[in-house]
Amino acid sequence: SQASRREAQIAASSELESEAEPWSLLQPADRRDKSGLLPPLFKVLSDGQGGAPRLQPDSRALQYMKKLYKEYATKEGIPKSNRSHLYNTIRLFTPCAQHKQALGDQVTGILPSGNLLFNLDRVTTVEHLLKSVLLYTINNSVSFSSPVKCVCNLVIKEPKSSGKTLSRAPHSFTFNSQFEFGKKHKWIEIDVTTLLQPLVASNKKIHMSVNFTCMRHHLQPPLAQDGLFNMTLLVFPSLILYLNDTSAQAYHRWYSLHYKRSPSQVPDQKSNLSAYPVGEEAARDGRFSRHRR
Amino acid sequence: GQETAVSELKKPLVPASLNMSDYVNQFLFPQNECELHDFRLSFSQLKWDNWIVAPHRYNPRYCKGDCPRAVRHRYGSPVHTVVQNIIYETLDSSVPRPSCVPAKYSPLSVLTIEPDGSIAYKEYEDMIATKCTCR
Repeated sequence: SQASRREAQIAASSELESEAEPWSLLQPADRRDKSGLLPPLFKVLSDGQGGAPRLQPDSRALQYMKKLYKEYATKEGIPKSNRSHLYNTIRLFTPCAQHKQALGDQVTGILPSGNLLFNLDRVTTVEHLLKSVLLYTINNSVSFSSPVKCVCNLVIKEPKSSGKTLSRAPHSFTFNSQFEFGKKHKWIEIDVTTLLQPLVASNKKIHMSVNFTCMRHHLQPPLAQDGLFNMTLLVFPSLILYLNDTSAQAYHRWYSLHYKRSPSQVPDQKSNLSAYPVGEEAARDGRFSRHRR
Repeated sequence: GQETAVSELKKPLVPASLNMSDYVNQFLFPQNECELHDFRLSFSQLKWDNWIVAPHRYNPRYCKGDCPRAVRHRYGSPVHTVVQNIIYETLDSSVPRPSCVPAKYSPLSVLTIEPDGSIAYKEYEDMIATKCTCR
């Protein structure tokens, strides 16, 4: 009995430890408590510290995420149930290194481009990528009388290989996107899911260069003199990852919608079966059809 | 136990000092029975507002109060709770009475600033107590 009790304790502590891991996402990385069983959140509670100093985020990026928070949760922080998507985690990264390049050309409408490096260390192994977006912020509201068409050329550069495996040619990805500019527009979102899907899981750094050219949609390429228009500068893009955190601590919307039920709501098996003398499967169908109704 | 039952029956049902309505009320509306209580806190009180951007206020709520003897129907307690209560009352008072604890929770969405300056929106399970029970 000593041995079994010992085993039970070891199992319980290992389970606690694995449970504790996701909580550390709430904590600054440098305060993760690897050894202690108590989730680091409680350590912060006991220390009364607010966590280590941290880099301040880009103000426009923070403004965007606050807008997104208001869409997804109430003032008290309760997730709004009127959304059916599966992601329970959204991470916004600003490029940690961009090789300075002409910040867009006001005359020809060519937007700033350059090499961008995103450091994705905060994405954990339990977070699975569902969608990724490049987010451009428009500095000032632009005033176009007609919709604008942009062509975007995205080149993803393979991370520096360790030398063993030959680094493959960089992915080049060109696509046309049409944006309706209006007074209210402050952000442009470009979906890059298909391009980044294979990379996010395996790499912690995404290196890309983005070239943007915009013109009035019915005009020739910007070289046509009469097509020139005054394009407001855009700053460098942020990368937004929509993820599904599969850990036990994360809220799984689809689960709580379909499976979570209090015992009193689940019809009693026995009484149901007696009501359907034809057999269990008929009873089960009857029950499901009633639920579906 | 007939003698005790008879003597019990002879006792006045309602103590003279307590009139009938108060006597009945104490069962209908027992004082500090197990129920949900609010505790509104702001992350600035915890000095976490330098990394938790939203929500500004968080009410985790908590369960507090005495567990009445007839817990079965009111709290959806298992029969074990009734047994534990009987053990406490009749056999061994070192066995604790059933406790008033949360039975259901709701999730919470938080917006945090990570140490590397990135921003994270996360939805965490079981962050707000929504129902109490006696166990």
